Order: sequence, then C-alpha cells, then structure tokens
Amino acid sequence: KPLSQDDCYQHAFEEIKREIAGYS
Amino acid sequence: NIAKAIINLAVYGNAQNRSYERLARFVDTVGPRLSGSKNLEMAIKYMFSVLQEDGLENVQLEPVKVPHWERGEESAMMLAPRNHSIAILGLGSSIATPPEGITAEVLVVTSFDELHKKAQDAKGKIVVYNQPFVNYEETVKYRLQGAVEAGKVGAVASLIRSITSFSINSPHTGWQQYQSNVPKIPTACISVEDAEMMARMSSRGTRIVVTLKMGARTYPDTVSFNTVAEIVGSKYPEQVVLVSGHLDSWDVGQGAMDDGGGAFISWEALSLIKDLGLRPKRTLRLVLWTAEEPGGVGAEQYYQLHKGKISNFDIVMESDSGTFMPMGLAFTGSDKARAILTEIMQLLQPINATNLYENGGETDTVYWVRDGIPGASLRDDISKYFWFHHTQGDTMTVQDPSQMNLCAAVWTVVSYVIADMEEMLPR
Repeated sequence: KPLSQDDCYQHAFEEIKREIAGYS
Repeated sequence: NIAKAIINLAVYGNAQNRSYERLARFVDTVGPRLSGSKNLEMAIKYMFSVLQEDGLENVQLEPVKVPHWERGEESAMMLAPRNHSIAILGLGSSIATPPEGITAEVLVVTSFDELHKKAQDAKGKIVVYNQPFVNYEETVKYRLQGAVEAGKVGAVASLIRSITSFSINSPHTGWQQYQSNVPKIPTACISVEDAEMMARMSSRGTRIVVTLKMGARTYPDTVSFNTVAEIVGSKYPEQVVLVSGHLDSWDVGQGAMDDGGGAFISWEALSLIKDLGLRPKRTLRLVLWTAEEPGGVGAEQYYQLHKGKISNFDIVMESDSGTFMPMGLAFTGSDKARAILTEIMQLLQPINATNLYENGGETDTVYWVRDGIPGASLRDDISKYFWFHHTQGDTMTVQDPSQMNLCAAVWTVVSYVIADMEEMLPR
C-alpha cells in the first residue's frame, strides 16, 4: 500500500526529529 | 552534543559574559547612535573593525540612505496656574518652534475621539494627550499620529504622555509621522506624571498655559550602512540563516537595551559557533541593521537589494525586544516549520527557554516574513523593558550579563541547528 501524503510527512517529520535530537 | 556545548560555552565557559562586556565597551565608547549621526557612523566603523578582528568572513558594509534629524535645545515651562518645568523629549522628525517658543493655553484629552469631539476648542492651543497605557502596540499610535491629529484641528503643538506603564518623571522619545496635507506642528513627549497632573488641573477647570521651545532640525537623508558578517556554509553556502539586531538607537541614554543587547547577542552567536570550531551546512549571516528607529529604513533597503535571492533565505531572526531572562522564541511560519521549531526548542531545556510563541516578525525582518520566509524573534522577560525604552535610562545599568549569556545561548542553538539541518524549513 503506498504511503499517503500524511504518512510521508509523518515519516519525514520523524526523521527530522531524530536529526534534531542528534544535536542534544 | 552540540547544543549542550554551545550552552556550556555561552553560560559557564570562556565566553561567559562576553556579549555583555563587548556591549559595555561599545556603548561606553560610542554612546547613543541616532540615525544620520556621527555617532552611528563611528559605531558602524567600530563594528566593521571588531567583526574582522573576530575572524568572521565576508565582513562588509552595505550602503543605504537614512533620515537625519537632530534634537536641539528643548524645554517646556508651565506658566499658569503656576511655574513648573515640564520634562520633555522632542519626537523624531518634529519641526522646531520659533526661537521665542510657542506660548499657548493647553487642551487636555485622553483619546483621539475626545480630541475630535473638542475640535472647536483645540484651535490655537497646545494639545496634551493623557491617553492611558494599554500596551505598546495599541498606545504608540498617540506618539506616531498625535501631532497630525492635533494639527488637523488647528492646534499649535502637541505634548504626548510617554508610552510606558511606569515612570519616574522620565519622558520617552520616539519617531512620529507627519502627513503631507496636514500643517506640521512641533511635538514632544512629556512624562506620565506631568500628563496626569495637567489632566487633573484641567478637570478642575483650571486654565493651563505652557511655553514650549524646541530647536529640532531635519537635514537631507545621509548615507549609512547595514553591517554584515558571515560564517559561510560548508554544504549549501548560498542558503542563509539570518540573525540580526539593530545598531542605531535613540539619542538619549546609551541604546544598550534597544538594541545593543540584540545586536551583540547576534554577533555572539557567530563568535560561539566559530569558537567551537563549527561550520554549519548553510551560511550563518549576521546583519546589524541601520536606522531601525525611523521605521526599519536600513532593513527595507536590504530587502529590496536581496529579495531576488529570497528562495535561499531559510529563516530571518531578529532580537529587538530586550535581552533579559529568555523564555524562548516567537515564530511565524507554516505549521510544518513550527513543528520543527518546537523540536529544536527542546534543545534549550537545560536553560528552561523552550517556549515557542506566535508573531516572530520584528520591524527589520517583517519584509521577509510577509513574503513567507519563516521569522523568529527572541522572547524574554519584558516586564521592565518599556520602563527604559527610548529614555535616558537605556544604559548598560539595565543589562545583566548572566541573562545576556542565556539569550546568546538560545540565539546560537536555534540559528546553528537550523543552519546545519539537512533540509531548509518548509515554507
């Protein structure tokens, strides 16, 4: 099943959160 | 562990108190820095020199045309019902009085509505505005437009209660705007105390007469400069995270709070990053605006010059509301960008400055924010900010080195992380 736009955003946002957490 | 390293260096390490000490040296040396003044010119030269000495890259001055208005000798003397010297500060761009001054009876009003209702009584009088202080944004319109509204009804001058919630007989200056189709009349701010006293006298039916003398002069626009320095990005050097404060100030006090603190924590952000040997992926650009006080004049010209590259601007940040105890940032941007900022703010838990508020545009960054660029401004404890704003009291004495350390830490962590993330903030 392809990811919906919301799923894509959520996936990307989780990655961004991990990236930011890397600075802490 | 970069956020912690920045906080440690700024708050506990070798850079502790550095922005405060740099600011003290600067304002003690240069003094106040009104748009168009020699002092502002000296301030810009000073900053150009020290930013180079600090080892920052692409230090440059970008020329702009700025207003040049000078305060002259000024006084206001109450003649009736008794002799009393009224503390005043003329407002930026005000015309002068004749050398002998203007002597006239006073009409006290508490609002523009009341002035309009009493329009027939205002002709030939000095209008005194005793408007209550609601908040700065709401009440400042009396300073901006007081002379125009009084001029429309035939008044000969206007004296405006200072825009502050607290006073020790301290007048506050500021810029005001004439309208081309309305007679220009001299205008100044008076203290809360004198405005209230004249209102009490007036309510008792007492006739008040005042002589106002102001020697202000307006000169042709002059050349000034926005001061720029960078740490060039390692991966996306054409993309920019802009941090800023304004270098000009009023001609009273030292301009240490407005906006020396904001300018110097912005410089400190680049210094801290350089001291830690960091180089973010995109360029971190410091801009010290000129001529903010007359209405964001330097910033408007910077926007006109650089808006062609607007797609490369990641975020615009300005600190111009004090550098007292920081609480977090105000932010304007898309929901997605706000969600990312919310995460970044969590990096500031060690100094308890994690809040994210609305309305991140400031006077100098608003041009970009209106075009959809994310904008942020420092949010700090401004409970005493307007006590000192535009007064002789805006000096180093109101600044606190430990609070400036914390502000610098907030400013640096946020600007560095945004500049170093793989993606730009979503628009």
